[in-house]
Amino acid sequence: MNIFRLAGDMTHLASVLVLLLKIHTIKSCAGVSLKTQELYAIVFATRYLDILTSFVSIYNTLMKLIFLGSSFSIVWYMKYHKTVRRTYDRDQDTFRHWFLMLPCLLLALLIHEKFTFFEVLWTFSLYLEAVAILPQLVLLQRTRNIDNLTGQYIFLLGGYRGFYILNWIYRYFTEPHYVHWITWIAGLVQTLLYADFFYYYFLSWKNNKKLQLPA
Amino acid sequence: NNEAAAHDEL
Repeated sequence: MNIFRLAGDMTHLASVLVLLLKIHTIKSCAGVSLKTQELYAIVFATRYLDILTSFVSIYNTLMKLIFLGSSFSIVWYMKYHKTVRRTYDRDQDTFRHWFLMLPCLLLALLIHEKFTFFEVLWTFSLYLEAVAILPQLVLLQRTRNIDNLTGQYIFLLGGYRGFYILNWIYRYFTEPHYVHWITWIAGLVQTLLYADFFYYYFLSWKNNKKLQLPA
Repeated sequence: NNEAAAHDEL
C-alpha cells in the first residue's frame, strides 16, 4: 500500500458516500444516471468475485464489501425506493449501456493476462469501469444544470483513478516485475474520459459559477 | 508475478 493508492481508495469511498448521502438525505436522485450506477454495480460484482476465495487484507475485504454494498444500495434506491424513484428522469437517461457491456466482454475475451473465468471477468470489470461514467456524462450534457453534490460525486469518481495512475507509476519504480499494461491503459482511458468534465468543473469553480457543460 | 499480487488492488 502506498499513499497514492490510499488517497485513491479514500477518494473513491468519498464519491460513493457523497452520492449515497445525497440520495438518502434529500431523497432525490435528480441528475444521477441509473445506467452508470448499474454499470458500477456490475463492475464491483465481477471484480470482487474472489472476495471469498482470496484474502489480501482486512482493509481490502472491508473496502470490497463497502463498494459492493454502496453500489447495490444506490441502484436499489433509484429503482425501488418509493420517493427516490420518482425523481429519476428515465426519459433523459437513455444511454444504451448494455451496448457498452458487450464490447467490454468481447475485449476481455481477447485481451487478458490469463484465460481463466475469474481473470476474464476481472478484466471485463476493468474495461467496463473505464466507460461506466459515459451514461452519466451524457445525462449531464442533456440536463445541463447539475447540483453540487452530483458534480462533487463525478469529480471524486474521476479523481480516484487519477490517484491510482500515480500509484501504478510508484509501484512500477519500486516493485520489480510490476507491469500490468491492461490495468494501466484502462485506467488512463477512464481518467481521460473525465478530462472535459474536469475542465468545466474547474472553470465553474474558478469563476464561482454554476457548473454548466456545453451542449 | 505471484497470484495474490496480481489483484491486491481494489
